[in-house]
Amino acid sequence: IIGGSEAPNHTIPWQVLLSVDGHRAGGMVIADRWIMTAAHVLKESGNTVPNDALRVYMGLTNVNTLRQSPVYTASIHIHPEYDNPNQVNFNNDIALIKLREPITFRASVMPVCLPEKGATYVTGMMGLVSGFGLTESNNNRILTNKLKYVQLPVVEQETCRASITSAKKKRSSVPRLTSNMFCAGVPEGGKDSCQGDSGGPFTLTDDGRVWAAGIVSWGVDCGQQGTYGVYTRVTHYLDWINKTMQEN
Amino acid sequence: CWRLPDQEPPMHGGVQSPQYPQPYPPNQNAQWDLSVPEGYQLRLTFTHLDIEASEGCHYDALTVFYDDKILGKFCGHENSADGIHPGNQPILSPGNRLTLVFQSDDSNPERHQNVGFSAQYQAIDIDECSAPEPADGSGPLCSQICLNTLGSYLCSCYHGFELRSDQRTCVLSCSGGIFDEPEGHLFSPGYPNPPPHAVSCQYIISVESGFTVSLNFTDNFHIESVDTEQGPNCLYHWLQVTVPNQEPMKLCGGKSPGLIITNSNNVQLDYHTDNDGLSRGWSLDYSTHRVQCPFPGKVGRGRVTPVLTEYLYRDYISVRCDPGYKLMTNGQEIESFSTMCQSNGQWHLPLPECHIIDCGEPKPLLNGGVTFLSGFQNQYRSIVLYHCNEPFYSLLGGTNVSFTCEADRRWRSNNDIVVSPTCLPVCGQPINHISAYQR
Repeated sequence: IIGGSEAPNHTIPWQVLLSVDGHRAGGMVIADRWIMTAAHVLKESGNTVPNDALRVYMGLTNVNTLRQSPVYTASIHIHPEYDNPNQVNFNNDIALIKLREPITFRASVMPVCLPEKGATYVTGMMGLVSGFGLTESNNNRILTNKLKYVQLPVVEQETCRASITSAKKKRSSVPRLTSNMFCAGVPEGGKDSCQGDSGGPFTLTDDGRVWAAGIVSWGVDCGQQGTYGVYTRVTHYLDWINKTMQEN
Repeated sequence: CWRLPDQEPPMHGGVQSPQYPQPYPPNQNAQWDLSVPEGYQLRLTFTHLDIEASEGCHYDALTVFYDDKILGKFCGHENSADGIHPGNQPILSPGNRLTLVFQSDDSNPERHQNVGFSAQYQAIDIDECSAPEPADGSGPLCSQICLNTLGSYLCSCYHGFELRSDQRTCVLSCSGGIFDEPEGHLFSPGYPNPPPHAVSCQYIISVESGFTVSLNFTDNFHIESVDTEQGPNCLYHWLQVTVPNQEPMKLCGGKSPGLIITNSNNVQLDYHTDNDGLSRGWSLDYSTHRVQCPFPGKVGRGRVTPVLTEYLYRDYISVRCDPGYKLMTNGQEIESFSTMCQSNGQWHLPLPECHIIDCGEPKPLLNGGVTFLSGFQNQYRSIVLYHCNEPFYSLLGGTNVSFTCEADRRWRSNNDIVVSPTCLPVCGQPINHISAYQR
């Protein structure tokens, strides 16, 4: 999280820390047996990571403490249309992890709500993204052991598309923005999610109830001026989420 | 060909002299054998008789015979001074036949032409019963009762006697066998007439087990008793009533014992008289009643049905418990209960008890709990309250749901739901909030 703050205990109880083959990623609790995350966290070079390479942690905001109590996974369900062999196609970047045992919810562990059917993402609406990822810009890579969060507004889709188009002029192989994604961030930079936050929650709040609007997916640099973070648009996947959970 | 049955003689008929009503010819000698059926007498009535009159009916005559016996010899006419005319008196044959012989000589008077006779005959029933006793010492036609019938008679006997095979005389009959009908009538031989001397009769009333016999003696009771210092004694004549497992009871005297309730389904009556004295006898009606069982009593928290004023042999009762209670007998629960009043006056099963049911432990609630609100040991009408571990879980449709132990032994909610509730996770509502006061 770039430009964020440390999250006090029990403020983001759905936050999950994933450790995938030594890499750090995020996730969110959506039910007592289910974690939602990004597909690219669990599938690299076309291969789904094995269960024993995945560690799931939840309940605390300090990685050092968290790591003492892993939660075991039962199965991994990557969206069937996620296809990103070259790390340039993050369309359908969503996955579910089923846990071996159900979680008993408490102050430190609580599910985040799934969006209502037809929930909308209003440009400018402030969301909250959290994670244990990098806290500084690319030139000064610092990984935090404390859960951090930052509040970011939803960015208008065309504005985001324009920023990505602009980035394409300078770089090759910039991923494509699809309707299954939305952007959040500030044009002046300095606040963003970053590597290690992938799979974590971008939440919006309605009537005091926090719902998972997005999943940290990708972006061009972190926290740079004129760039935004790209998030998986969860509302597009409600049917798949429900179907996957019911069938499993 | 086969033989026709003997033709029965007519019950009536007529007979006339030759050529009647024309004058009869001379030198006639005609005979008529008249008969009516056996058991009847024949009565002959002349409607007209006009035969040449002579002294002693010497020339022309009509002679009436019963076998060889002449019952009458007639001639002349109603107004003639001589001759023998029967007038209007009919002739009654001693038996069922008569023979008429008509004869005329060879000359007839010229001035008065006699026309002969015309007569009718008919069968007259014989009252055999009023006939005097034969002088041969064979005794009366019937020894006790004679019943006249048309053409015959029947003998019959008084109560207590049977007709012998000779169909005439009667014999004492007091070995009446076993009376096994639910009700009946018994009496001493010849009752209400005195029986012969030295009677020894036995009557056994034996009805189905489960019934008891009651004897109801009629008022007309007379068995000779001997007066002793201790009072009347049934010394020579008696009627002994014997009931199993009870002291035999000897009855005598002139006062009816009235109603005797034996409380048994087997009763033996022995009637004894000796050669002396006089007992006019007795008669009774017996009836049977079903054995009575004791009142079944009450069952706490249950109901005994049907409710009757008395419970008799073969009556059934059943017991049902109030809602929330179960039938128990000998420590075992039973689905239903009924018992029958037996022939020995006892219920074949003792009454059960009604014990309160319990619903067992209410199912635990995952991520919640259950607490007792009221009641005892999960028994009927106990109430428990389910709750979820708030604020992380909530019950669907409410914060708390109470379940009551119902009569079907299931915990049910107010909405009649049997399935215990589920705690749903609460999402998106952390107990701690990110607060930023700096602006």
